[in-house]
Amino acid sequence: LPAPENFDVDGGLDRDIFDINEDLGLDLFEGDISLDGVQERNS
Amino acid sequence: IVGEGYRWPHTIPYVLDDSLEMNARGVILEAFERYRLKTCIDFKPWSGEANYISVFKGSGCWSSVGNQHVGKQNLSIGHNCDRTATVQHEFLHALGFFHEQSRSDRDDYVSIIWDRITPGKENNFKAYTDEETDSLNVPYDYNSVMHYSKTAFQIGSEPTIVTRISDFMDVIGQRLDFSDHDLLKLNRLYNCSSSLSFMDSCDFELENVCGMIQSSEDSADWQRVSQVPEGPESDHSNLGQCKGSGFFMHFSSSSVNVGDTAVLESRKLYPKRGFQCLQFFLYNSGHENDQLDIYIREYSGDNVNGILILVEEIKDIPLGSWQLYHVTLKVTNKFRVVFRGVRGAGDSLGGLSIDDINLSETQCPHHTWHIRNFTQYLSDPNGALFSPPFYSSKGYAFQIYMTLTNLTKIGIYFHLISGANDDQLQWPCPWQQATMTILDQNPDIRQRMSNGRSITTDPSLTSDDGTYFWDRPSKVGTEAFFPNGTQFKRSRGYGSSSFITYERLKSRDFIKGNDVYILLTVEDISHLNSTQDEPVPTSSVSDLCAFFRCENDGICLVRNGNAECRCPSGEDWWYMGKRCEKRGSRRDTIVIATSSTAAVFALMLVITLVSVYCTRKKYRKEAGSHPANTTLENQYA
Repeated sequence: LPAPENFDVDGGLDRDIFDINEDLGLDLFEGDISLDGVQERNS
Repeated sequence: IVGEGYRWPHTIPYVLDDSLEMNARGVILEAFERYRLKTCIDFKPWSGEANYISVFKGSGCWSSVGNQHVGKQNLSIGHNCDRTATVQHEFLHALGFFHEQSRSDRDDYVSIIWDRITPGKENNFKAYTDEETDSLNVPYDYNSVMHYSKTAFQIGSEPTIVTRISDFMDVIGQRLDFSDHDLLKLNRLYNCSSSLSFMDSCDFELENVCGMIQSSEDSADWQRVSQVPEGPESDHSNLGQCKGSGFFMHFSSSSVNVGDTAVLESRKLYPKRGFQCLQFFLYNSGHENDQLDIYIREYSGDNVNGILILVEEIKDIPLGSWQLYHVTLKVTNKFRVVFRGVRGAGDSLGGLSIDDINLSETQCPHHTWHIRNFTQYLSDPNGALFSPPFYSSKGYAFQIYMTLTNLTKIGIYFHLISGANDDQLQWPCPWQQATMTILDQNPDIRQRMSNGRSITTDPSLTSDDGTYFWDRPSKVGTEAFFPNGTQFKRSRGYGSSSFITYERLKSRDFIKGNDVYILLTVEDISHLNSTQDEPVPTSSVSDLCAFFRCENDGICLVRNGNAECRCPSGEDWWYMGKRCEKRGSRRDTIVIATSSTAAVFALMLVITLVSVYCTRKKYRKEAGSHPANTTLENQYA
């Protein structure tokens, strides 16, 4: 029997930080910056 | 970001939230180690400071920019964000950095192709003004770990960022490690002049040989040379690519007698952490019996000249190629590293050479997989490589699998395999973190951008067929054979098909002299599991070892229903005791034997002297009680 396939944590994809966040539907500033702290400070 | 208020103290308080995945915890600590090696930024567990960073598993990977002075400042390391460079990237944001391509001068270096950007995402390509951000007099950096990749926010398949110098198109977006300019900026922003864990680096390019000294207590000297007729033909630092440079240190065993030595000592070094990793490249063109001994000369209050302590004897050094070696040190006092070349028996035409020495207060990798003639595998469409078998410190046997079949990238996978200790180990294998790193062979450890990936064995993970993924290989693995024909069982691999792209592999010094090094560490990270452990199913092995801790990397075994420790040992040292808590060495035995012999000898001498004295006294007394002219032989006759 052929050996079972290896488990690929990346699912065959080479995803950058921004791709991961985009796939999750996140709409962060510049892709991975949270502005919560800035907004709190300004208010 | 401009503004002193955004700065953190040099030691940043942090909390690893319970929500974090186990693998992410280990990766975050690894990223902290890179900061400690290359910058003056350190991290400590939060102990009530007003502001701290809480790392948690949110949705995605993100951070705020700079110290927001909000008390608990969140930084998310979500699913698939558990990569060392990703954590470095997010913490650089937290330390006050925006993305590289948002610099005020970015249009001089890259073109943003606006009509290729997903509608509504254009705001991600904002450039700041000089009033908002400061580039700290550091040139634009295509190599930055903070740069977007060329495909960021693209709508189709065409790049959204085009570099003005085309060579950099596949350079931008690296997620390996800090670039030189990342470090320059960070160290300027935080006024860093040293780091916590870096100690010394030497490629012998300068004539002062990094302050190393030749010992007078030997028979020969190490010579600074650029080539040796019998090899090496060039140094390891730049493999002879630069004419007039490229030096290394050479001990010519061919010009001395058997048993002669040459001793080279480093400058004095001042440890902070108490553990060190010495890494260097060694070339043998002499005889297989030539050896290199690594000592430390440790200075303490009572020993102003230092005590020489043998740490490792490196024997059977392969002939004819540069080889990477790691030596673990545990020194707490001022010390020197001592390289002692020893001429062995047998004919020698060359000798021993050393180059690219790095000493840091970091943990050495547990194993090194040296792949020779690497490029031959790249051109093979069926290319795939299995490493030799290795054992983890807990006793698990494993193998690494590298796939080279994809046309653009290399994959890497960790496999458990059947091993000699399997009866004594816990199954399914719990919380062992395997870190696989392809070494950037830059001579200076601070400039290396090595690429690593970590995976962690989750004992509750199941395969599609309902079996535990990390169960005993003899139970869930498939039959395999070593090159010598020995049969064993190999479990499914767990890793990534996107370990590194060929473009990045050919950048830096990952392939040097057609050699590649994969550094491997497999360590138990159970202690990072702060939440209550769920009951873990075991196959056949008793849980007795779960409550019996062996010190000093001893391995717990169950014998006759009792937990016992198997203690580690070396050629001239060993651990002993119920929990391997006591250390012994050949030197201790010699000292004990010598002192016992001396004590017995002294005792016998005292007894003899007392006996002689008493006997003489007795006979003198008896002789004194007889008249002077008495004939003794006839007195009682």
